[in-house]
Amino acid sequence: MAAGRGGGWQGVAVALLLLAALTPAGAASAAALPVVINTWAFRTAAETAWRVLESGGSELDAVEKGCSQCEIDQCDGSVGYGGSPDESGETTLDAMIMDGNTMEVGAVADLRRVKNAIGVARKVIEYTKHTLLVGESASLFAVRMGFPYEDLTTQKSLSLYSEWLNQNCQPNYWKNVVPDSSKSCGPYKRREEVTYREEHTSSQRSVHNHD
Amino acid sequence: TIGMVVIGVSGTVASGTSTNGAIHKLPGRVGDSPIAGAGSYADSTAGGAAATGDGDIMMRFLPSYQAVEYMRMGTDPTVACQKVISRIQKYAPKFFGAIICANTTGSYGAACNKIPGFTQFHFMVSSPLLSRPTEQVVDCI
Repeated sequence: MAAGRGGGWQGVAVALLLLAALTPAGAASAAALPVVINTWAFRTAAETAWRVLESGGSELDAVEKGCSQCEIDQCDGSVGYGGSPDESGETTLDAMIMDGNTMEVGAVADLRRVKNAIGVARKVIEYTKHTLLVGESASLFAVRMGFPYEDLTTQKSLSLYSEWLNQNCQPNYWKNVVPDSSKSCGPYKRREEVTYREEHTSSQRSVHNHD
Repeated sequence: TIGMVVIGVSGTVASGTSTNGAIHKLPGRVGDSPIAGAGSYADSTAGGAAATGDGDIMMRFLPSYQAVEYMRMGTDPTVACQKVISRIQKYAPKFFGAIICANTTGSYGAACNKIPGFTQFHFMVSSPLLSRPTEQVVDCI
C-alpha cells in the first residue's frame, strides 16, 4: 500500500532513469555496437567476421566465418590443419560455437581428418540436440553433414613431429612413468610410486603453442 | 587458437573458438577450447568472453563463464578479465593465458598473466568507433 502511494520521489526517480537512458552515454554505447573481438592479432579472421556482419549475417555467422578463416589461414600454426601434431604425429581439431540468445552450444573435440572444425560445431547446434561430439564419431558426423575427409598432415606438421622424435620426445606431458619421460620416448608404463606434485609451469606453452 | 566474441547491434552475443590444441599432446587430449564456459561463453543478457593459453590449466577455472558472470554483476570488461586471471594466478602463478571480454553495451577489455616471454597480449577489435579491424595490446598482470 505504502509503495503504491509512493508519492513524488518515485516518479522523479523513474523520470531520471528514463532520462539517463537517453543521455549521450547511452547513445555512445549504441554507437559502439556491433563489436567483434578476437584473441591474438589474427587480422583476416577479424576482417572476415566484420564483413559478415556488414553484409547482414548473424552474430553466429560472423563467429563461424571468422574462425573458419583462421582455420584456412592456419593462424599462427595453432589453428586448423597442419599444426600441433600429437604424440602420434596426427593433427586433431577442437572447436565450439555458442548462441548467447538460446544458450545453445555446438562443439567438437579430437576431430580427425576434417578441416572446418567450427563449421562442424555449428552443425551440432543446427542438426542435433547434443552439445559436444568427439573423436572418430565426430568425424563421422561431419561427413554425414557434408564435410569432406581430408588429410590434416602437412610437411610442416611432419617436420615438427620428426624434430620432436629426434629430441627424445621432448617436451611431453607425461609424469610418474617409466622410462623417465623427461629423458626418453615411450611407450611408458606407470611408475609404482606416484608423486602428487602439480608443476604449474608454462615451459611447454608459448605464443605459438596454445589452446 | 582463436577465440572470438561478436555482439550485434541489438546486443545479441555469440562466441566461438577453434584450435589444433597443444603440440605433442597425448592422443585424445582435449583442452579448454571446445568446453562451454572454458574456451568461450556467450550470454546475451550480459556479454561474452573467450580464453586462450594453457588449456589444461585454464579449463579447470571456467574463465569465460566467470568473466561473463562478473560482467553480469556490472563489472567493467577489463576488470572482469583481470579478476579471472587473478583467480587462476592464485593456484598457478606461472600459467600461460589470456582472456578477452565484451559486454552488451560494446565495452570490451582483455587481460593476461605475465610470465617470462609473455608480457603483453595482442587482440583484434572491430567496431563502428574504429575505422577498421584494429590490433590492440594489453600489458599482462
